[in-house]
Amino acid sequence: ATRIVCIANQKGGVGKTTTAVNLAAGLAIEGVRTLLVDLDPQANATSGLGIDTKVPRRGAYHALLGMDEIHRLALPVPEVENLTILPAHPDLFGAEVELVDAIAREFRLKEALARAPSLPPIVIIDCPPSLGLLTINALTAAHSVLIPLQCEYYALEGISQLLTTVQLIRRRLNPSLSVEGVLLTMFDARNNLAHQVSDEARRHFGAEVFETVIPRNVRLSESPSFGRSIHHYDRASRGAAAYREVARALIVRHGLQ
Amino acid sequence: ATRIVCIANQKGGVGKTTTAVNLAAGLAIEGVRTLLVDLDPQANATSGLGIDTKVPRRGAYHALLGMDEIHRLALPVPEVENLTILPAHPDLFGAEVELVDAIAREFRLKEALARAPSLPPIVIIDCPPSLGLLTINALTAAHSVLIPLQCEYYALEGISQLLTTVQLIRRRLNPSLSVEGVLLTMFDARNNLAHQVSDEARRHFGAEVFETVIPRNVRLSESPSFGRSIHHYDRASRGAAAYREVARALIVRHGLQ
Ligand SMILES: Nc1ncnc2c1ncn2[C@@H]1O[C@H](COP(=O)(O)OP(=O)(O)OP(=O)(O)O)[C@@H](O)[C@H]1O
Ligand SMILES: Nc1ncnc2c1ncn2[C@@H]1O[C@H](COP(=O)(O)OP(=O)(O)OP(=O)(O)O)[C@@H](O)[C@H]1O
Ligand SMILES: [Mg+2]
Ligand SMILES: [Mg+2]
Repeated sequence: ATRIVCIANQKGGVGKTTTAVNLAAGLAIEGVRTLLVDLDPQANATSGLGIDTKVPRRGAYHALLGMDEIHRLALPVPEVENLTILPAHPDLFGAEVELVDAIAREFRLKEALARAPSLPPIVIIDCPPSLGLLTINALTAAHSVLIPLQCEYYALEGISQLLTTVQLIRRRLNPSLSVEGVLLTMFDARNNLAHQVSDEARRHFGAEVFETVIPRNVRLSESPSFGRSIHHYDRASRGAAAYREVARALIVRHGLQ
Repeated sequence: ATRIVCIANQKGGVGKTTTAVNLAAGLAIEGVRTLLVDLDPQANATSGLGIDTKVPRRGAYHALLGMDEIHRLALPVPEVENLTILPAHPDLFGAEVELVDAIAREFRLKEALARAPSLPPIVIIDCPPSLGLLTINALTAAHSVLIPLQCEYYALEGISQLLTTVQLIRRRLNPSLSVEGVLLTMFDARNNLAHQVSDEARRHFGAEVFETVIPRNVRLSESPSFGRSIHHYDRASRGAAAYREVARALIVRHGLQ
């Protein structure tokens, strides 16, 4: 059976895309076939892996609106064996409004994934910074949600709103939705606030906080400008090591092969 | 006449709220009466200025849906003379869906501001990280849009999408919408990428880029946890000085008193 994990947090700029891209690529490098779904109209995960988003192409929008099927739309990611991507395109900006009056509007992604003749062992979904229909589709399709938490004040404040939404989705749309974990991101050990947020998150979430903490590491913010994951841009960096650790934790936890 | 400036960028975490809060407070400290409108359901601008967002209270949602008037909803900001805020509350998460079928849904904020018996010399609007109806309402109500640009790769990529939306709004909803300027944020002089993004932005936008650059400064990320603007948390910091400079530039440019 395929494991579907969505990377969500309505707070902007907390490391959702950086986590989706580098976790998916990390899993692929460990030999686990992975599909990355880019559900953000900004299409950062798509461009961050070297796929030109200015070229009009069919992608996530067409899968959501039922105009084409995921297995025909997914693309191989350049230089990364075992990794395919359902690319995003700015046409996704219109999908939320177009879906508002559609039948079963929250289940479009779940149904599109269910129609796929075959899926790899794991699917990772990158979400936009909002709680609109795109993120709701991801939370409804997923088995679990991985929550990147930037070690800053505003990011911690937003968590309770996200958990309220997760509970609502679990009650009304997806009873099996669980929290894969809270991943601390952009952690700068020299910064007091980061330690305060990290302590507070562990007090709140206990064991749900991943042991691995993603450090603030400039190589992570450079790699998308080369269209590569951190593992192909700078394998020896602290950012690459941290995301490999998270990938390995998921492989062990879910027995991925 | 009142000048209405919205702080917008659909890319998440680029410094919209930090700019809205510290620019509004900076203007107020210079003696210019200012209204800050928090149009983000995350309500970060509201909590960043020390107003409890967990307490149910009427605010921006009620103004948008025409249930109450801005002059009754706006609150004084603790310890900051000359500054009032139209607070946000998580109920704003529902406003976008509720407005979809409403008459003149894009003009709700513009009309609410027009109904106010009196407005201060300047209104600053903080927007969520999306191009949905909340941001569209802000762009339709505003005379100009100030674009915070984080000095990172993904942030620069998103600018063309934002400018496309601004042109669309100018053509269809608000012919007088101009670009107040592009403000470089979280600039870390030690980081190559920051210089590359800054050079690229100046090549693209020329004189529209503010001369003042907001440095990456940990004091800016600490101040919201104390419910204060940077000017009241650490007046001597580089972050405070930079936002005071931007405030003064706006005062001179628009003859604010
Ligand atoms: N650990 C890290 N160290 C340094 N920079 C990072 C790190 N993680 C992410 N970044 C950078 O911070 C910025 C925000 O990260 P990212 O775009 O992944 O967040 P996001 O949550 O996906 O944003 P959005 O809400 O817009 O979708 C990006 O420019 C990214 O390159
Ligand atoms: N110049 C700066 N130096 C250091 N930290 C900063 C700076 N500007 C903003 N920050 C911090 O970076 C994070 C993102 O900033 P902020 O929340 O203002 O962005 P935003 O664009 O409003 O985010 P969102 O898209 O979620 O609304 C916050 O934790 C903030 O405290
Ligand atoms: Mg993203
Ligand atoms: Mg904000």
